[in-house]
Amino acid sequence: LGPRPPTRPRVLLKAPTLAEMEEMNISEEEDSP
Amino acid sequence: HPVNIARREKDFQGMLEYKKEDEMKLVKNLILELKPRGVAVNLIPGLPAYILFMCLRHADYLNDDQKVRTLLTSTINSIKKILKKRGEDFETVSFWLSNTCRFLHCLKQYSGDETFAKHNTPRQNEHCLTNFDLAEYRQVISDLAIQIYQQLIKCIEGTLHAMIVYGMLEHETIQGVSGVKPTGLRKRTASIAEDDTYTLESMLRQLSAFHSTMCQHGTDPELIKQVVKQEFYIIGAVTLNNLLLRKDMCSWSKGMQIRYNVSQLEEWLRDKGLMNCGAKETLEPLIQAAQLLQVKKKTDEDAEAICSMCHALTTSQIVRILNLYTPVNEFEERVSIAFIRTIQTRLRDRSESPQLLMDTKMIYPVTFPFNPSSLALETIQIPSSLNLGFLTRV
Repeated sequence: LGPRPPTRPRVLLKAPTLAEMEEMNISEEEDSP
Repeated sequence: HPVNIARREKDFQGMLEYKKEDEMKLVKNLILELKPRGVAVNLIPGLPAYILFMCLRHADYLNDDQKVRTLLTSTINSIKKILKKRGEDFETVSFWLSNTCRFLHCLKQYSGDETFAKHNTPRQNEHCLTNFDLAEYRQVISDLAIQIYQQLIKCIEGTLHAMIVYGMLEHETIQGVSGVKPTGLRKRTASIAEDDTYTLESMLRQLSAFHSTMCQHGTDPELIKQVVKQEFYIIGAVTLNNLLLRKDMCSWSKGMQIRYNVSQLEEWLRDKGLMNCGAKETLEPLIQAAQLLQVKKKTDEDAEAICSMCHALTTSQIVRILNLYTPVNEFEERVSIAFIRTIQTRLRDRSESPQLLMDTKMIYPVTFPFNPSSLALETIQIPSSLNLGFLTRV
């Protein structure tokens, strides 16, 4: 198979914390009753 | 037999294509509405995690950072949501714990980081993420897994708590050992334990049910070990605390019964191949309390033996047990005040907290050792029962 072709560096995706993520979820549809 | 001639398996690249507008449908069908007891029973362990990862791979392949972010956010929030809704159901919590860990392992295994690729096949290496480094998201998912683990332990504790007192202390499997029963015991407990619902055997059955559910869900063996260690800690702590608060539990015969019950728990560990998970060691304070109920408690030599034997008990626990010790027949004596003073003097220099009761809510820190999978992503097929027909194998 030979050596793997070099890949370009991956871009680090900054992540929010778990709590911040929950706040971002405001657009999500509410539970039906 | 239907023959699928559309594409050969080797032509697939282990990705799942989906439209942005289908993302909500994806998490709804795969996370929010998936019943671990229904459809999920027949799935390969960790399938939801693999499906989500294969969708993520496609978003990464498109170099669409927004698509990657929203998929990860929706996934994490949906898992949190389902656990909020069904957080008291052991099967749901166990199912999402194992899938969250599998998703975390996939993020590592296919990250492109060589430390996580040691066991990858060349084909698996071709499936690594190409555009994005998701190290920060891995941390968030690891935090989520910790939350789910703690939820799982709360579920277990809630189920086991009542069983422990009856199974470990009240229910007597060794016939004729206790001699005279402490007055009032039967009467007081009859309403709850009337039909012996809670016995050591039923508690062991419950432990087996937890264990087999986790195995069915494909939970990492190292994680199962940590759960079992925590279960044994809870059993030991709840039993010891009840013993320390109840005079009717501090007798020679109860010591005998507890030792027998501990041997049954050990047998259970052996049967499940879990002798090396540290569970037995968590029972040490209880084992020593049971021994303390059974040893002689009269001479200076007895005091010395007790002090060197009971290293896992605090001084206040030892003194409490000696104070509560109740002879059940005429051949036994109460422990003398002088003997208890001797013990106190001998243990005076021990540096320890004056703790009497054990903290039954304590949870050992959990770790999720990396556990790569040999499964080839390109071979994964999605059962129609999952209602994910809008995903396209790529």
